[in-house]
Amino acid sequence: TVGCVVVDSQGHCAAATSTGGLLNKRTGRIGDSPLIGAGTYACDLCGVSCTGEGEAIIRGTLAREVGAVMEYKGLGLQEAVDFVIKERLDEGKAGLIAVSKTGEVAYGFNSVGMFRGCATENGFMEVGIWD
Amino acid sequence: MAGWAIAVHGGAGVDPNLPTERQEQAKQLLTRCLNLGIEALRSSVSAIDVVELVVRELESDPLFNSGRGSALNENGTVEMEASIMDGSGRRCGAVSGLTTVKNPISLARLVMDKSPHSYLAFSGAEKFARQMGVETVENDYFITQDNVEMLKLAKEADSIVFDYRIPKASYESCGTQVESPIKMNGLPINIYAPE
Repeated sequence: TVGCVVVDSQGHCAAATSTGGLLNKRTGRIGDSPLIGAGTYACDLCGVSCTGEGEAIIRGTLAREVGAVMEYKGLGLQEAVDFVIKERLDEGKAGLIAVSKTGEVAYGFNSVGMFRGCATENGFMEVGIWD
Repeated sequence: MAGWAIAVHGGAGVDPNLPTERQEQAKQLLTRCLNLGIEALRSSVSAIDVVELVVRELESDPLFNSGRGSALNENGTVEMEASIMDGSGRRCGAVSGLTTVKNPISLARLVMDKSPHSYLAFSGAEKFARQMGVETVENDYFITQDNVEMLKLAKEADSIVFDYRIPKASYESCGTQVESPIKMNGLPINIYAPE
């Protein structure tokens, strides 16, 4: 699975996710990536893209949860990401990347590693795999 | 107004023994995609256009599980899916079950922009692709030798297991793994592989 989340200079957020799904999956199996609110979500507060165990991400409506706890609990972006990864996955393993309309970027995962990269206009840039 | 920001991912759940050169290849691809997005943002390209541009790049490179380099299904073929969402107005588009569309994310974008729906799948999505004139290729364009090998391993273990990057050696040792007590959707959690 691959994904990208962006907030532009106008403060508009967007998210995109694409995948081949699980190795040896049954034909017709749908994962989280095409499900809006599970693998991908964007609103005026944030943009989110998820990856990992699709079935756990679907059951946790993971991407929308980030926007929901920002909206209803007033959490900041990284707080929201950490909360959702910790509280919404049951025993599932997954990761996600997110941006906020205020130009923040965040990621979180409870799996063994996640291929990710992030950058902001003020010059921050990071590419990583492990914790 | 706050500044722009961008993040990309290439999947969660990485083989702890992934060879260093594979790790470097992954970091170089992630860096290339970040720079592609940064350049577009500096030229005031909109967020929705940047996410599509970057994911297309990731789909076209065989390194990660999407587009070319997708994991293989039980039949040894590729079935791809994608979705895109614009925070302005919460518009969205999604596709599933694609077998010939070179860049699934662009078809998801067309579902969002050019159809009255949010989600098209399988033969309906393929028909829409032809109506929209997007680039299509034979299914074997998406299949890599690496993934053919990984599917063979998964078949031998008769399960959906593991991230398909785990080399054979460590995989065999996993063959005798103890049934995990943890269940998800009523099935042992260890049959769910990180994508």
